[in-house]
Amino acid sequence: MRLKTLEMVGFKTFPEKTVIRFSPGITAIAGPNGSGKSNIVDAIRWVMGETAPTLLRTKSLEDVIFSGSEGHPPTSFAEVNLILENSDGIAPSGFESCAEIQVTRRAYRDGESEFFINRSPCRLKDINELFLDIGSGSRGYCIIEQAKVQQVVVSRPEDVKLLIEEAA
Amino acid sequence: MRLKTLEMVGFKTFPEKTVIRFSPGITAIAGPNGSGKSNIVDAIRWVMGETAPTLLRTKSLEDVIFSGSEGHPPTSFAEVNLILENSDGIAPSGFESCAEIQVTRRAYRDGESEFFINRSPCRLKDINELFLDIGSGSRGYCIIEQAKVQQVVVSRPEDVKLLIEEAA
Amino acid sequence: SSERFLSTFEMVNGYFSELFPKLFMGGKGFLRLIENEDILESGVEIVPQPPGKRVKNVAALSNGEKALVGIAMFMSLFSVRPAPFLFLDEVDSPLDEKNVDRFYSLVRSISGDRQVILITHKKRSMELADYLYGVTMEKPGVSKVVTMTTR
Amino acid sequence: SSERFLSTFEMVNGYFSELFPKLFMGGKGFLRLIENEDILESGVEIVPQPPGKRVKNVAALSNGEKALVGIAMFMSLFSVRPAPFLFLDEVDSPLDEKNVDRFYSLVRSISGDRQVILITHKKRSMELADYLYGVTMEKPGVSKVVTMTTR
Ligand SMILES: Nc1ncnc2c1ncn2[C@@H]1O[C@H](COP(=O)(O)OP(=O)(O)OP(=O)(O)O)[C@@H](O)[C@H]1O
Ligand SMILES: Nc1ncnc2c1ncn2[C@@H]1O[C@H](COP(=O)(O)OP(=O)(O)OP(=O)(O)O)[C@@H](O)[C@H]1O
Ligand SMILES: [Mg+2]
Ligand SMILES: [Mg+2]
Repeated sequence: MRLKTLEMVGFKTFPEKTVIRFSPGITAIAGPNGSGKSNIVDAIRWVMGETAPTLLRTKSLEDVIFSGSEGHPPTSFAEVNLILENSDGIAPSGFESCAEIQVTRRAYRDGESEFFINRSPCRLKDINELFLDIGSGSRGYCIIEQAKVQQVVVSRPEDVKLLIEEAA
Repeated sequence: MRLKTLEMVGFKTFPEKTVIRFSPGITAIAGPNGSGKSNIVDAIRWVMGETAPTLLRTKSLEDVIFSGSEGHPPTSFAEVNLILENSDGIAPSGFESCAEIQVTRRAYRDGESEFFINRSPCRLKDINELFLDIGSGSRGYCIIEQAKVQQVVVSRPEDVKLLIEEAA
Repeated sequence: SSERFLSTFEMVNGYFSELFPKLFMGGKGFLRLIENEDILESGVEIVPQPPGKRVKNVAALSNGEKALVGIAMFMSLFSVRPAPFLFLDEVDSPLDEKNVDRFYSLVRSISGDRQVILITHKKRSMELADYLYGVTMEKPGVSKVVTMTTR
Repeated sequence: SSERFLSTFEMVNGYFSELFPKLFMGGKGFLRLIENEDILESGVEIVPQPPGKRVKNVAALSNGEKALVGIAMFMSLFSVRPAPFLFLDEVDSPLDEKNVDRFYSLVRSISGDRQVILITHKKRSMELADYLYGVTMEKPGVSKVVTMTTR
C-alpha cells in the first residue's frame, strides 16, 4: 500500500478543503514557524484513529476543528480523507480486490466522531485493524518527531524494552 | 562586573589548559555536534557553584573530570578559573577595591571539591553569595538553553510563579 | 513577601507584553495571575496571542511559536534581574530564518553593556555577532577553541 | 511471548549496530538486555560509543549526539516493522551541516520503495528531496499548501 492523497477540511489551520498528493521517494515540507506543517502530521495521526488528545496537541478532541481566525469564522466540523493506493499488491485482509482504499474521519463540535472506509460507515476498531495490517498505526514508528528522538536516548530501560515489544 | 577570562583544565572535554577571553557585546560560539560548546556552559555553571549532578549532565560530580579519550589518558582533577573584571565600579560587597576577582573551583577523583576566591581558599557558600551579589547565580536567568525555553511555555502555573518568585 | 512578588510580577508582565509583539510582529502576550484562597495553589499563566490567531491552548502552538514565547518569558525575567552576562545555548534552533533575525535583534537590544554569549548552528547568528569562536575536536574527544573573526 | 521479544530484540540490535557507525562515522552502538529474575523489571539499555570517546553516561552526550542516537534507534525499529510510509518532523533540527548530510543519506538508503515525508527548516534537506511542498499563511491563521519543485 502507498499514500496517494490527503484531503483536509476544517481540521486545525485548514478551514477550506486542502489536497496534498503524495509521490514515491522523499518529499520535503517547508515553511515558516506556525504555518501548519505539524498540523498535517496531526491530520494523519487523527485519520489513523488517534484518540488521545495530548498526542494531537489538544485538550479535548473537538479542538482539532478549526477555531476561527481574523478573517475566517470557525467551522462546525473537521474531516480528513486519506486515500491509499494498492501499488504493491499487498492489501490488508478483506481489501485484496480494491485498487484504492479511502479512510475518512469526521468530528462535530458535540464531540461525535464518524469513521468511514470506502465511504461506508465503520467503527474506530476497523480503522485501527486496517492500519495495523498495513504495518503503520498512529502510535507506531511511522511518525517520528524531534522530542521523541531526544527522549528515547535518556529513557529508562523498561521504556526502551516497551518500544521493542511493540515492534514484536 | 564583567566576564574577562575562563580557564579550564581537566574539565569534561578540555584535558589541556584552555583559555577563552570574553569581550563586550555579542560573542557567538559555533562548531560541530559533540565538539564541546555546551561543556563550556557547564564549566561556567560549575565554577558558579552548581552542585546538582543532573544540571551538569553527569551522574556524580566526579564525572566532570576528563575521563580520557583515544589518544589522551584521563586527568586526575578538573579545575576552572573564572576571572571577572570590575568594569562598572559595581563590585560585590567586600570586593570594592579589587580591579579583578578570580573564582576557582577544583575537584579530585575522590569527590573532594576546593573553592578559591582570589587564590585564597573559601567555602561554596562564599561563592554562591558572590554571584548572587553580582546578579547571576548558576540557577538564575543568565544561562538559557533550548529545552528550558520550550518547557516554560507548557509548565504548570505554580511553576511559572516560582520562576517569578526567584526573580523577586 | 507577597508585596515583592506582586511588584516583580508587574515588571515581568510589563516586559513580556512589550517583547511579545516584537518577536511575533504583532499580537499580544501577557501573564495572568491565578488567585486562589490557598496562596500556595495560586500561579501564573502565560497567555500568548499570535497575530490573527485564536489560541485556545498553549500545547497547540508550533515548535517555533513555543520557542518565541519561551524566549520572551526568559528575556523578561532577565530584564527584571539583569546579570552582567547571558549565555544562550541553541535557543534559536527551532526558528525559521525570519524569526532568527527577530530573535537576534531582540538580543542586540537587550545586550546593551552586558555580555551575551550565543551558542548556535545558525549561520545568520554567526554573521551578526561581534566576535566568533569555533570549537572543534582535532584529536578525538579533546576540544579545541579557536578565535574565528572579530569586528 | 518472550521468544518473539528476543528475536525482535536481536533484529533491532542488528540494525542499530549497523546504522550507528554510519551516522557517527565510526564508533560502535549496541543494545544491552538487562536480565532480571522478575521479567517485568528487565529492560533494554542503549549503549552508544561515538568514535574516540569514552561515554560513561548518555546524559553527557550533546544535543546533536543524542539526536543521532535516537535517529539510529527509531530507524532500526522502523526497519524491523516497516510501514509503507514514514513522517519525520524536524528530526534534523539539532544537527550540524555534516550530520544533516549523513542523516539524509541514511533516509535515502532506507526509503527504497517507501514514501518518506520530511518536515524541515534545513535548506540542505529541501535541496535533496525529490519533491518539495511549501506551507504558508497568506491569510492569518489559515494554512495554504503549494507545490514548490519536482525532480
Ligand atoms: N483547531 C485549530 N484552529 C485554528 N488554529 C489551530 C487549531 N489547532 C492548532 N492551531 C494553530 O496551528 C498553529 C501551529 O501549527 P503547526 O504546529 O503546524 O506549525 P508548524 O508549521 O509545524 O511550525 P514550526 O515550524 O514552528 O514547527 C498554532 O498557531 C495553533 O494556534
Ligand atoms: N568528563 C568527560 N570526559 C570526557 N568527555 C566528556 C566528559 N563529559 C562529557 N564528555 C563528552 O562531551 C561531549 C558533549 O559535548 P557538548 O555537549 O559540549 O557538545 P556540543 O558542542 O554542545 O554539541 P551540540 O552542537 O550537539 O550540542 C560528549 O561526547 C561527551 O561524551
Ligand atoms: Mg512543527
Ligand atoms: Mg550543545
